[in-house]
Amino acid sequence: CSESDLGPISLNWFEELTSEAPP
Amino acid sequence: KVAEEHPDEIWCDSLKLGNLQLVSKLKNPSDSCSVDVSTVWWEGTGSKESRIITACEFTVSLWKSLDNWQWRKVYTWHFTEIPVLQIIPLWDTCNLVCVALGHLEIREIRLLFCSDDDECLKQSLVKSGNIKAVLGLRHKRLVCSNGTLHDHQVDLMTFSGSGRSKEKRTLMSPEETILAFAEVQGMQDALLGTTLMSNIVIWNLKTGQLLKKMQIGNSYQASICHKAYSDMGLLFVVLSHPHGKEIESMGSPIFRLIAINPKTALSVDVRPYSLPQGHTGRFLDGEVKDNLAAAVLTSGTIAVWDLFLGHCTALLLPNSDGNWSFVKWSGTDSCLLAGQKNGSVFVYSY
Repeated sequence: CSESDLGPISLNWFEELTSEAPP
Repeated sequence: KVAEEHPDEIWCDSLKLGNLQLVSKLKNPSDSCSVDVSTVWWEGTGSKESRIITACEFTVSLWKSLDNWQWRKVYTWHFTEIPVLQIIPLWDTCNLVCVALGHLEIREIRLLFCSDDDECLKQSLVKSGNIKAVLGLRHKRLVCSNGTLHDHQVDLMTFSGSGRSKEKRTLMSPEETILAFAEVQGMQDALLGTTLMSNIVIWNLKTGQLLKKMQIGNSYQASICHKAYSDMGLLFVVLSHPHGKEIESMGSPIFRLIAINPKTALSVDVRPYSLPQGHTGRFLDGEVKDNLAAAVLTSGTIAVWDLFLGHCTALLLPNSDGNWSFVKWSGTDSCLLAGQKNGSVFVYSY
């Protein structure tokens, strides 16, 4: 799996999505 | 030389039983149809031990381990109106287990426990309605989705130690039918679900937020998620496709591992888990534990895959008693519990 297939990868995706999602 | 000429044949022969070794058999003398099996931690006279729990149409029985892998039935809960569909284990609890009751769809979820005072068997109604999907989680929690499109709701319940009380909170609904839930190994506050419209959804269990809804394509229609692993910023998800079409180039994949980037919602196929040549069947029932996946197929055979190795490592063909109808991994050790409708449950060590 590479960034070319999946786009930029973030190790902190869970925290980032939590802060972006509606409460 | 024989192996060179007939490689598939030799591989299949060595696969039968493979890494499985029969260690025990339970025979439920009940006349009614067996539907499920699981394991539960149970504390009796001061010691905590792993017990087997079996479900027939109108009874759920707890089996205590004796010496030499023998089992004795110690408790039976009885149900009179609605038949039992499945056992819902609450993995890190003791003396607590849930069951789903219904006809084709789940109508009730009940908590089964044993009273501390008089050791009487108890059961209490946890949820009733039009329940579409349910999963027991760590820390005495249970998640279920219920209702139709207009009044769809996802509930997270937490039970007290004795099971007498529960705390309920609502998770944000993806506003479509959820087919299955899966825990995310390596990320205890994350919960994953698959939906009827081929989406994978992720929740934050602590806040109840719906974090992402990701389309995974038409070839994954009505997929069931079994397990997810979070690693290096990606989610690796094991799916099965009970209604999937056979894809010729891949044979007949029973499970599939995909990788998803939750930030971009892009996904790629990692690996199909297919049957060895000469074996056919579709997914009927199955479970994934750590790196092992087991499935009962429509052919009546059970197949086991090592998800890391990428191939089938054991096959249990129907025996003289008949076809296999359900399979579970023991939650407390590395045993496979294989059941038949006639009430027989075979315990295999892996």
